[in-house]
Parts: sequence; structure tokens; C-alpha cells
Amino acid sequence: GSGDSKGNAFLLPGATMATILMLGALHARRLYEGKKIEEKREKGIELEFHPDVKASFLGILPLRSISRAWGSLTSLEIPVWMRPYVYKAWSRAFHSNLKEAALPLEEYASLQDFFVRSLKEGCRPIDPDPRCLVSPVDGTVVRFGELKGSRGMIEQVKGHSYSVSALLGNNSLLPMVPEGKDQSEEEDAVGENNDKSWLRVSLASPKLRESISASPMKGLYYCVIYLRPGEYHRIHSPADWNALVRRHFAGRLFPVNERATRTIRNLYVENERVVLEGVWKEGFMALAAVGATNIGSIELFIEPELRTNKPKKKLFPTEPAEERVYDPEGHGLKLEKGKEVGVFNMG
Amino acid sequence: STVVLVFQAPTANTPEGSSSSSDFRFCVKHGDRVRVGEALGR
Repeated sequence: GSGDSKGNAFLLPGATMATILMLGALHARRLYEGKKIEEKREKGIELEFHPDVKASFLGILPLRSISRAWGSLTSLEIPVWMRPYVYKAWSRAFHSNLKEAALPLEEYASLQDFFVRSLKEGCRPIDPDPRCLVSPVDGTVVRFGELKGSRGMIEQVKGHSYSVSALLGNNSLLPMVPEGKDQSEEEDAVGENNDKSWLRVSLASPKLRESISASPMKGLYYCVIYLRPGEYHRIHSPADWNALVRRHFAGRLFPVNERATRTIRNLYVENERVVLEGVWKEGFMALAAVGATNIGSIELFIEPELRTNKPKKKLFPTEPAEERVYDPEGHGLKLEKGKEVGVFNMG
Repeated sequence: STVVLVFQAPTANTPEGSSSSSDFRFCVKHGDRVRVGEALGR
């Protein structure tokens, strides 16, 4: 007996020590990698796409369930006296600006309530210039430019691009004419193909059709904005436009931080997302809100009943996008520049 | 989380090849911090 207990007495500290050493080594390696990346960035070297073991490991994790568990945790009510401490700790960790919060900290019953907080009046003045397009969110511009050619590829990171039609969905109103097909053929295809009824509906009005059609005088532009965990997470309208259709893709919930964009293929096309498509004065417009592990939910104020990150019926096969046409007469829902459209939420 | 905007706007490569004053131009750079309501381009 005493030999056993002596053995255990030695075993436990040894195993603990080994675990601490291993965690320390992993952390040191992570710091070293981070430093190398920083040095490259300072030299202006753009990091290339490079899948790694961690990305493959994330691929097998039940990220949607983890996200929902995180959501349940953050929706727990916090005792009133504790709220300022919790939200101040959160804002210190994620650099949130507490002064802009519309309500006193005690008013936010849970971390989720605090996360979707609105801001004091006047905190985000909307650029009045009628010719400009404004940012729909707070964040960091990670990619922007003009889409060239009919394939319309957006660079996720140097060395890896994804297609806009994959991001927005095959039924997209995107004014892309596939190689060797002219616009009229495209419309005939729509005419024959009944399951695109909403496309026929929304292109019914000639005015709409003409305003969306591809034209050499108009280019297709894109802008990708990343929101950090501590940012203000409400989504506003980038211009005066009409939303015609909403598409919800029940996808994965990979993290979407800078490291993930460098290591996970087709990140924004794989992830859970909600796409709004419609028209503005210059033609086609689409806004894709892409979720992430800690932010699995996307709520639309124009469609409060929409729920994302629901438990999936089937384990792996990716479900087709679930679509809804706003106002089938083809005029859509009017969204004013700067007005709130939706919000990202945890879980 | 991430927001991707895709939109049509007048383009610089007009048939004559000249750039007209109506072309859309971004007024942000890669890595810029932006806030709701600030112009992304005109």
C-alpha cells in the first residue's frame, strides 16, 4: 500500500509539471510565431495562405455546438452589483469604448445584452454626401477593390481567393454574365427554370432589370470589414437601397480572425452567414454578414423571426441556402443610409 | 465576425478609357479602422 501511495505521490507532481512545461512550450512557440509574423508585416511582406494543423483540427470540432454553449453562458443574468466589473473587464480585454454605451452598465442584464448594446445618440454621424457609400459597421478594412472578369473572385489572403457567387449564393442577382453567354440567354434560362421564380419576380419590373444589368459603364466593387470581439456589433445600411431577398446559409462557425483567414480555405463561403441583396441608385448591392465561433448569431431588425446557428438536422451535408423574397412585387424593403439593419450576437 | 459588401458603381474603365469624374473611388486603405457612417468611397 505504502509503495503505491509513494508512487502516486511522485506521479501526480510529475504529470502536473509535464503538463505545465508542455503548455509553456506551446505558448512560447505561439509567441515566437507571432513575433515572426509581426516582423514580416513590418517589412511590408504580405503573408500568404498556408493551411496548418490547427486549421484541420478546427475542422473536426463541433464549433456550432460550442458556439451555442457559449451563447447560453453569455445569456446568463449577472447580478446587478457585479455587472460594471464584468463589462469593464471585458472592455479592458477587448478594447471596447464604454463611454459610448447608450445605457448605464447596470442596465445590461447579461454579457449578450452588453454585446449588442446600441450607442449614445450622435456617436456615429452618417456622412451626408449623397454620392458616398458609408461603412455599415465598426471594424477594420481587410480587403477592398473592383471585381474583374465574369468569375468575380475576392482575395481572402494572398494566394487564396473565393468566388463572390459562392459567397452570395447561386441564385444571386449578381450582374455577372458567365463567359460566352449574353444577358438575354441568361434571362431565358431564368424563364425556363421555374425554381428561380423569385428571380423572375424580382427582375419583372423593367426598371429594376435595367438598373441591375451588367453594363460596361458600371463596375462591381467589394469591401471586406472585420469586426473584433470588442467592437460595436450593430449593422447599419451603407446607402439608401431596397433589399429584395434575404439568403441564410447554415454553415460552419470557424473563427474569422486574421490567422483564420491565412489558414482556413474558403472561410467566408464555409461560415454561417446572412446575405441581403437588392438595388441602390447605381445598381446591384449585397451585404453579407458572416458569423464566427464566438458570434454565431445574426439577427435582422427587418425580419425579427429569422434564427441562425440552429442545431443542424443532418451532421455534415451543408444545407442549401434558405431564401426569402421581400415584397414579391419587386420593390423590396426600403433601407435608409445609416439606419440599423441587424446585429451580430454571441451564441 | 465579418461583413462583405458587394455593389455596382460607375467604373473608371469607360469605353474611351478616360477616367470620368463619376467613377467610384474608395477613400479607405487596407488595414484602416472604420466606423459606422464613415464614407468607404464616393
